[in-house]
Amino acid sequence: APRPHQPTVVVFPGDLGTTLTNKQLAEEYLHRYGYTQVMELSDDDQALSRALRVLQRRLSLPETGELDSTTLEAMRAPRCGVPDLGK
Amino acid sequence: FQTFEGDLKWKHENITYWIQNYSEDLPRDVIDDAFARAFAVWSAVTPLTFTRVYGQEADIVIQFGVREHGDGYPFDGKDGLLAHAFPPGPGIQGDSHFDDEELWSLGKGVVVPTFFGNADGAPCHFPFTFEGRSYSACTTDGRSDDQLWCSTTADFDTDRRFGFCPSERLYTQHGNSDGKPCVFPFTFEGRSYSACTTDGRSDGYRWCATTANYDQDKLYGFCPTRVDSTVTGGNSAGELCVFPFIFLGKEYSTCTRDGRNDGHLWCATTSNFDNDRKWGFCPDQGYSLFLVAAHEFGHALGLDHTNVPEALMYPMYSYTEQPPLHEDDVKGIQHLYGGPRPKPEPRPPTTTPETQPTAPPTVCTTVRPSEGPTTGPTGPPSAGPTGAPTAGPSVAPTASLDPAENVCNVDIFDAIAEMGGYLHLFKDGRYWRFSEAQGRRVQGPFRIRDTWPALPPKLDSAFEEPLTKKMFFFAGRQVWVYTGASVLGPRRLDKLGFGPEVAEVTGALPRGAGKVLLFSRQNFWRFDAKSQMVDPKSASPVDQMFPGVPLNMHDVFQYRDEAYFCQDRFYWRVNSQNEVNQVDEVGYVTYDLLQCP
Repeated sequence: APRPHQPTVVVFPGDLGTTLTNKQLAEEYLHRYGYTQVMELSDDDQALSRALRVLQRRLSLPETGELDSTTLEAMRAPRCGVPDLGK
Repeated sequence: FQTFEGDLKWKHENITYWIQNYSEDLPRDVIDDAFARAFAVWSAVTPLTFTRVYGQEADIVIQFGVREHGDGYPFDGKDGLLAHAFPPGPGIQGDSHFDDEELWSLGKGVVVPTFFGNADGAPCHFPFTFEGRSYSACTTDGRSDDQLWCSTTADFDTDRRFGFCPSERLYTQHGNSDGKPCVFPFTFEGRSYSACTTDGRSDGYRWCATTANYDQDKLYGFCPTRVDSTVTGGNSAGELCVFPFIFLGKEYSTCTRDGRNDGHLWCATTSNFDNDRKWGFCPDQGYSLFLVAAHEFGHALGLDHTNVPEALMYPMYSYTEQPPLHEDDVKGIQHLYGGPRPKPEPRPPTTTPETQPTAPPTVCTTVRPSEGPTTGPTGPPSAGPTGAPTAGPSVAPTASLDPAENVCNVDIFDAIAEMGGYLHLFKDGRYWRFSEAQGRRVQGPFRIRDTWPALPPKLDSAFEEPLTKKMFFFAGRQVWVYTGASVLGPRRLDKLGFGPEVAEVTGALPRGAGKVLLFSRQNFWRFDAKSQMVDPKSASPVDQMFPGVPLNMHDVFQYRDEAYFCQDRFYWRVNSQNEVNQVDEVGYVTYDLLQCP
């Protein structure tokens, strides 16, 4: 029987969205919307978890402190550019 | 709800806003309306009022921009960050910015107005079915003249309702060709072009020649935006899909999700993606400008983000057709400004007509297409009478307390015309009457709709044809003709023989024997009141026949056998003794004509 066709995924030129890892996406999001002051997260998982908890509380998401699918989905959702925290 | 640190709020209640520029995604009147409705969401629950103005002095400046657009907070391309706004205060504070790499709609897909056909300008309905096939964009299928069209209902096969889509084959905008359509191919710098191009320009606007040889004739126009097939994002934002295109060796004649795992539809903007790698995202539902604007205006009034997911001030976008305000939003805004003012008691109908925002004419005209080659049945114009006007204007109170009702407070009138022996002065849905014979006393204001129910509040010009006593009223590209109590219209200006380049009629000078000069900005045409047609070939520049009058007048009228040309608060009076038109007086409309103190 014919095998289901595996869809080919192409990297489109100029398409940034597909090149960030989930963690990079999270770090950029947390910084852009005021959850972290500077991009100091790269090697401090505790700090990332703390920041994620604040975001999850602020956006009424389940508070897990983890970069789970619900949180990632929220980070990919279209939204307003005004930061959630800070001035 | 949350407010900004220190409860930032406006210290006054009559807030002004300025729409600084427009996205090409939506017709301008749809954008104006979306912003007005977004402000109304907040004025309904507070004492705040919102008035549109035209300058930087506005409290809230509204702007469309892409990436870095001047405030140090760059946008991020399609999706993601949609818009942002600043809390109340001077300067940039209060301003609201919208990312023009988004597709702005009313939340349910592209809004494409139509011209001619038989749907009276109704927007396209996507998808629609034609000969059993589904279309999600305008098409030339079924036509031999290559004109793009769409159905304005879901099923053309049964409803047969259609209109022509904005297209460079139907008309062009601005430029120097009076709206004529493109000619393909055309030659530019020796090269042949068979489609619109941005070559030769640095602003990215697509243009074409309206003759076969631009190098020789130098005649051009800008191509209307084809929002149904223009891509966003990718590396060709603003360009059109090219169908068919080749992708991984296969031919595609519609947008596809192949090759992506995020489910977005895309297309190539050249015929071969494999070679050229040029692409962009196809139109999707887009984002409701009304909903996003209502959210951003919440910020501009002092509200911060809330953590109530159902509330308008929750940071994430979600589309709804319900009224957007949640209890949480109302509590927040009323914490800052209090509740709405109690509504005034109803008063006898003859007083206090509605107040309208002042809105001077916009400078840029949207050029409409000339009569399409096959317009098909356009259906009967809406026939009158739509209700008998009262025998005369309802008698206004002799003393009025409201300063807005004092004719002497009006700077610029929408229209002025001599009718029935009275000089009529129209402004924002009201009018005053003035007659030399009646002791120069001004009567009014009266409500336009009480006398001429079919008319809109905002008029561009009016005149009474002495022979037939017919009264013509103009607003935008529409005309109404009152014969006593009955009305014919609105009808489009092209029914009078005007071309697409005429966006408004700004005045009229009856010349006797049923002949009238109709003015549109710097030109005038000869109009025959019997046939109700202008002679298209009669277009002439105003200063050719009336030297010395201002060129950008906003009203021209005849009064006691003399012609008046108005600009701002002034008039230039021209008398035509011994066949020579000469300006013999310049004055103020209110002080010199109406004898205001």
